[in-house]
Amino acid sequence: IAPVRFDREKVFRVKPQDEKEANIIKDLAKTNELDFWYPDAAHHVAANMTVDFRVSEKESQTIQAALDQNKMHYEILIHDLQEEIEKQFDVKED
Amino acid sequence: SPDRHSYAKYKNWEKIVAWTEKMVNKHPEMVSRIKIGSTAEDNPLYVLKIGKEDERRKSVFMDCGIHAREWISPAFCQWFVYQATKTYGKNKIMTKLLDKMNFYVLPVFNVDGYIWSWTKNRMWRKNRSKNQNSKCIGTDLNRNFNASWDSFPPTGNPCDETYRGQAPESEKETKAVTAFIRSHLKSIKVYITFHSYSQVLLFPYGYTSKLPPNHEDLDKVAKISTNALSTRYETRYVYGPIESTMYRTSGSSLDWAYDLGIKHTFAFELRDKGKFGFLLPESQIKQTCKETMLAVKFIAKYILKNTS
Repeated sequence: IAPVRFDREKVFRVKPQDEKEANIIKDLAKTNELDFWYPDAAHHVAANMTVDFRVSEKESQTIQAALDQNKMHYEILIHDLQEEIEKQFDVKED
Repeated sequence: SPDRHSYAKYKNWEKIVAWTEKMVNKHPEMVSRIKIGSTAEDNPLYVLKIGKEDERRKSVFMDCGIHAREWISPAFCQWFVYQATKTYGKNKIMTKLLDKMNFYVLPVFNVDGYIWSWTKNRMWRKNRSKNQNSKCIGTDLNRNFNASWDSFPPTGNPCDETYRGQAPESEKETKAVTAFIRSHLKSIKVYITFHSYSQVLLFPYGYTSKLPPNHEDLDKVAKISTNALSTRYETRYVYGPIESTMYRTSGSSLDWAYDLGIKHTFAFELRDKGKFGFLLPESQIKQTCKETMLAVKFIAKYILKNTS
């Protein structure tokens, strides 16, 4: 199996302001493949919690449109995950 | 030299195994390696025992790498062993701790998952055991402990990242660790498990909002150790019970160890707070380890002084 690549995958940070917004994230998790970084899983998402999740390039447009449409506040922590994976090795071998 | 082990870089499993052998060879009077079991894919589970032979002394059990993608965690366990052996006889606190206590360090708990995160999928979290009647692989080892295992939240789907396994301690890795801790229960006074990320220091419970009987003591230790941590680089940690500080979780090693009778159990969620998340750059490894050492040394010192 070739190693998985994460080209142009994104990590979103969303702060649901209330139960309604928390449920929007949970619903998005049902129809999109979201890898929750914090909290560990969709069922933990609650109002006023910082929520970080990874999403593929393709689905990120759907996610962004849904968040914009619902006027939810979010930021993109990582724009290209594969790049960050390669950049984490930033110390030369002694 | 080629076999030099750089603590400022992430190491794959093969290099960590070689490092364990090197530490035993270099410090035979202080370091011994115990094979406590094997994984779903038959990799060995090694615990390094740091300290003198006497098994009756108070001891600390620390595990790293229960979640495969949290690479800073195994990096800290390696750093701890390195610092303990290097500063014994030089640093007053470490010398006193090692003269009176033993440390059991499990550098990588989820070996199969860690290997997979290096070779196939950097974002992998669970172990690599096969699940009956499902194409989905893996169990979240930190949901597989017998601590309110099947209560809320629902973690019964093998395809979930937080799948709890078929039964409590269904996983070989979990069984190996619980068997070791049970057999050393008389001496183990504190259990510490290292995760990332969030910069949080947690104590029981996760499976209930009920506070443990000694929560004031746990809170005090967490407060002082996070203060000690912040003295180095002003890294701010939040601390508190899992359930109210993060969210409700069942089947965690922390709650299990506490209910088994180890009345001081802590979980570190190491750097950072999300800028890099699981992909903390190597250039932050040393700082993260140095500051965390201050907290761990305080906890050990406190336990040495305040437990019977």
